[in-house]
Amino acid sequence: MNPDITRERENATFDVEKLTHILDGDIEKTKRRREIESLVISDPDFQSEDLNFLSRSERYDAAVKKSAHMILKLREYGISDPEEIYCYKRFLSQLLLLSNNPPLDLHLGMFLPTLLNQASPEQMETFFIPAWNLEIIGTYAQTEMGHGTHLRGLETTATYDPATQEFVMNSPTITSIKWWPGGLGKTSNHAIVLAQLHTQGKCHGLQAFIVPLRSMNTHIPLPGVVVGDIGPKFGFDEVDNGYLKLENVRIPRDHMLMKYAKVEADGTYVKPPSAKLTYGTMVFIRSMIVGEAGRALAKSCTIAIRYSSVRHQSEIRPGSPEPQIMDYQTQQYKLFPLLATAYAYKFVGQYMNQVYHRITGDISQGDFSELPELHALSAGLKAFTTWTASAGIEVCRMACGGHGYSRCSALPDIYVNFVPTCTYEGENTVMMLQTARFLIKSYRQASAGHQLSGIVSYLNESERRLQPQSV
Amino acid sequence: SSRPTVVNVNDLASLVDAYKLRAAKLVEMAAKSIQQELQKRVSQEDAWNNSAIDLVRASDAHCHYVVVKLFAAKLGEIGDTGVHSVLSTLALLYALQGIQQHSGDFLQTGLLSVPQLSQVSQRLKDLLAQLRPNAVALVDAFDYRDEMLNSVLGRYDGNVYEHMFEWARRSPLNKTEVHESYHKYLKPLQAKL
Repeated sequence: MNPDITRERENATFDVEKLTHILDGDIEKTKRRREIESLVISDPDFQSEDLNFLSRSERYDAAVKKSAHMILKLREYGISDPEEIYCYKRFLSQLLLLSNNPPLDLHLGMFLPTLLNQASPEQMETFFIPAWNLEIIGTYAQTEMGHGTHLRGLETTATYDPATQEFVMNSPTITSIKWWPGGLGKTSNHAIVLAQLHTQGKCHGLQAFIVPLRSMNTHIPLPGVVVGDIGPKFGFDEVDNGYLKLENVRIPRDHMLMKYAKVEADGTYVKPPSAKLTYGTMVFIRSMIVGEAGRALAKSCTIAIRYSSVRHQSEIRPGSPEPQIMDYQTQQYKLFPLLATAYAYKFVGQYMNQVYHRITGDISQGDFSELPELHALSAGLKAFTTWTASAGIEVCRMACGGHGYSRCSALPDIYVNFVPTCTYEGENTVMMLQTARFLIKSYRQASAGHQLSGIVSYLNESERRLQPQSV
Repeated sequence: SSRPTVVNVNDLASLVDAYKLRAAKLVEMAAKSIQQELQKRVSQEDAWNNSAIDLVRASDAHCHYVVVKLFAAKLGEIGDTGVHSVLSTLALLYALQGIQQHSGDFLQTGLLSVPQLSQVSQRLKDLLAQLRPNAVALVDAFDYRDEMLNSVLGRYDGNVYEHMFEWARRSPLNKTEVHESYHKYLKPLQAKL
């Protein structure tokens, strides 16, 4: 053990273990997390070469191999709780030096949750078990080459044909080609595709459809499906982010997710109770991203602060030994506010998790009243936390001097794999404007004398309390 | 109800209140910006676009308030004195650093005075010194095992330099003492020059 870091630990004024329990939730959660970590770490099948030294194709190959193995282990260890699956995946990704999006990540993280949230009971029977057993390997295809966060602008069409009771799926333009979904390029054989529903001569807006992409026997793309990998990105080297062009692909009527909106056999459209329900999976992911921001920043701070305690450089007083760089006020000013931010985001992540589960519980009981607030909060907090965490990771890297630039510091990997959160699941500025729409609406209601509830209730007070101050 | 808000830079509850009022004021300013645009007889959509910078600023302030508020609320759940004390210091640091970074908002909305900003800067420096002895323990509490962190610089044992050298030795470029590119390109080039 390095003597500097030993001395640092001896100087602490609080019980580290107790704080860990608070961060995990409670002592039992810490215990369970450590058990899962040990399972992953001690498993010889997960020991691997350093991915930093492999090509992209080799990284993808290694990631698919480990992901397949991960699925078997989830079964073997009896891990079925969605949060534990999420936890296990995350540990595995970190252990394998993967990004947060290994090839099967969208299957577990988006395809299955979308089925759970938006499939009718009959559809659950048809699709869930094959998906759980990985006969169906799915991804979530929403973004198009020419369209991102503005969902109403998506061009992919699903036109209902009552004669055959099928939807005809099309990518009518180049800009409508689905672009970016993880696992779409080479891994998945199905996708949840978001498309504009046309029936009885009318467009009814965006709906989600389960579209078979590849033969479940040969894995060869099906007729009318043009699918492939979009090439190297800034990071995510082991993920086959893909493109998808649909050319008159016919799917049965029961392939539209129909828990809320429905299309009857004759083509009659039945509206969902809330249009926002179609985007429920995105809200889930945005809620999770807030916690991810805390984790990415916590990891970066761990690296930079430990290193700052063992690194000695220059001198504060002439003739004295080189001090630990953490003794420099400028180093403290770089790192300690970020450490505080990491803690703040960890707690906000816990809160978002609780709120998400509470409100989705309400939704399943037919209460949609808090859905707009959840949308606004998850959008704004996702943008707010990912912007500052991304900038913070870079500050941590530079706080490690030249060695922070080496891949062995892990900081470049943390950065390139975290920074896409600023643009995926909704570009951050657009997210902020969605939150603003809710705030302005709430402000107008408050101005009109309505009593607001929830996190915006402070807008009721503003009229009374805001007064200019003398300086 | 018409008394001006007095911000105490040493009191987290007072700072949460300041963040709340900043958010409320910026939402109000964004709403007024839209109103002013509408008075110029532009459409609702153009009024929105012409106020977008103010709207993003308002959302940012709202989210910042939520984060500070939730951090402060978390402290109320913590019984252990040592942990409570160090997290309170972190929460205060977080709140004050946000005020320093967005001092323009707090001045513009009349929530802080210029002399108070000097107090904020001084208090921030005190808090940095106060946190210094606990910094490593605070990151240890995140409980990232070395296998999860995958970082030579962030090793738990702090033996950074030995492992950095070991890691470099594993680079594929070091598989042979002389890389094939020397024979393919450099040697022929040297022979030609």
